Amino acid sequence: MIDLKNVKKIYHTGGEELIALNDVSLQIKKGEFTSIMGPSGSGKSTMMNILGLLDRFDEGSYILNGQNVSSLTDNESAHVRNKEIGFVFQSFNLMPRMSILENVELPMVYAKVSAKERHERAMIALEKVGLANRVKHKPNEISGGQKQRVAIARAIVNQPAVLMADEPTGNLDSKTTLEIMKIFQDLNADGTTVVMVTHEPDVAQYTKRIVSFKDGRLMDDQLVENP
Amino acid sequence: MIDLKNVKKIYHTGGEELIALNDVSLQIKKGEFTSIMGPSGSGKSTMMNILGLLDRFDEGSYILNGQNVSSLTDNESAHVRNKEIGFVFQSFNLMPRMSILENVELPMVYAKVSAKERHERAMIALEKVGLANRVKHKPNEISGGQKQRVAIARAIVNQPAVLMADEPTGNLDSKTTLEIMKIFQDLNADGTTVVMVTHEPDVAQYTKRIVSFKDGRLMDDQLVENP
Ligand SMILES: Nc1ncnc2c1ncn2[C@@H]1O[C@H](COP(=O)(O)OP(=O)(O)OP(=O)(O)O)[C@@H](O)[C@H]1O
Ligand SMILES: Nc1ncnc2c1ncn2[C@@H]1O[C@H](COP(=O)(O)OP(=O)(O)OP(=O)(O)O)[C@@H](O)[C@H]1O
Ligand SMILES: [Mg+2]
Ligand SMILES: [Mg+2]
Repeated sequence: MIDLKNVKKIYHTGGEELIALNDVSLQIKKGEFTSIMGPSGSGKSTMMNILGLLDRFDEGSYILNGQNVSSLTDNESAHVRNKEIGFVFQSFNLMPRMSILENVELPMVYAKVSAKERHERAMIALEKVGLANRVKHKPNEISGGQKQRVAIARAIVNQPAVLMADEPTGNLDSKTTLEIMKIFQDLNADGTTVVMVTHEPDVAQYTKRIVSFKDGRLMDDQLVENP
Repeated sequence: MIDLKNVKKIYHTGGEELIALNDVSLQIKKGEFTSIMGPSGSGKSTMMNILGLLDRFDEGSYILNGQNVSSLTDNESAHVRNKEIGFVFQSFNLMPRMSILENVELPMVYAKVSAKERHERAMIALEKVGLANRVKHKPNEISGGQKQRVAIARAIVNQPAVLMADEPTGNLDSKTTLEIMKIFQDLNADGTTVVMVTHEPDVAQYTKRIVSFKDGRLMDDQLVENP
């Protein structure tokens, strides 16, 4: 499903060069449930942005679901993203002027789904994350954890081939964390490939494989025993 | 230091009323180190915004460091906040167009500190959080955890009477979490009152007292054994 080879990503800031990803190779098969761990600044979000076709890289190649996506145009990336990838960002990225319901419907608008079907599927997703009673609210009228749950609902609503999540349980209490990890496990059991960043070992234990980053390199790769 | 009595906060959204804080009374003495826990949506950030004079409440009273702050004007709140309170938000709230260094200097600009002293004190704070090598970067050029560390540096730079932090270690790996909690413990040992929201029991163990919210009410209040 995901075949990354020798990927290098360099940031140029104020005359300095920072190698954010250094010769990273990673294969994730269809149906896997992989977590990405590593210290602050080790390259996890950079990796997720590249996997999610939100950012380009300087060297290497990326094949997603059989298609070479190493150098797509912006339009082509947007099209593949909408069709194949559900993305939960580290900083929510909800549209502040739209209601919760409209935010969750957004990926389906791009995919030209009918208004009636959008509404139904958005409500199902919001019920899954426990927020069906907040549909008329705006993002600045809900708590941090609630924003994150809206972001998750939005990411699953187009039934993506791959669900990518950067710290999806970062702002959630333990009870909600369990509920969200169960949703991810159910999606995975249905065939969705799931890749998530987490810095909490307890959360990684709900996944099936843990890859660890350090200073922009992939340093470790382990299966989880009894996920 | 903090004396909150019978505080009630109601949000009115689209015709509905939500009691976000319901008859909350809380006393925090000078020099305490208190963590606030509770499920997603239970009122923790609402509580922190009121404690930090960033938001008003509908009933009750709030005395901060001997001063009745229940109904200050916006200018008066800004003045008390800048002088007495260091605040770390749940969503960083850094100025996107300023450099890291300028962001950390900002509270001192308001307090009319000289440019030379601002620079020195900002560098000391950034070294404490391990980011002295990122001073020229902008917020969108650093990782999630790095943003949070900049926010912490900014909160401590005016040597506030009370340091308030909403999920300060939320996006940080375990090593950085320990470093940040040690900074908070050092500040507390020097006499700073610290109040922080966390959803992680391990992190709350570094504090001295845990108050728990549920559905907008204070439900529990325990000292930590052997912090
Ligand atoms: N500006 C607002 N307008 C309307 N309702 C709000 C607003 N801010 C918060 N709320 C509601 O008030 C309740 C408490 O929110 P709060 O942000 O204090 O929760 P929290 O304990 O910080 O949650 P989390 O752990 O998810 O960050 C929630 O039900 C939320 O939807
Ligand atoms: N837009 C950018 N411009 C310049 N440097 C960047 C940019 N984004 C990230 N970096 C740098 O690249 C490195 C990796 O950042 P990244 O956001 O991938 O880390 P991370 O593992 O997600 O960290 P965290 O756990 O703190 O979120 C960091 O040193 C960061 O400062
Ligand atoms: Mg990150
Ligand atoms: Mg909150």
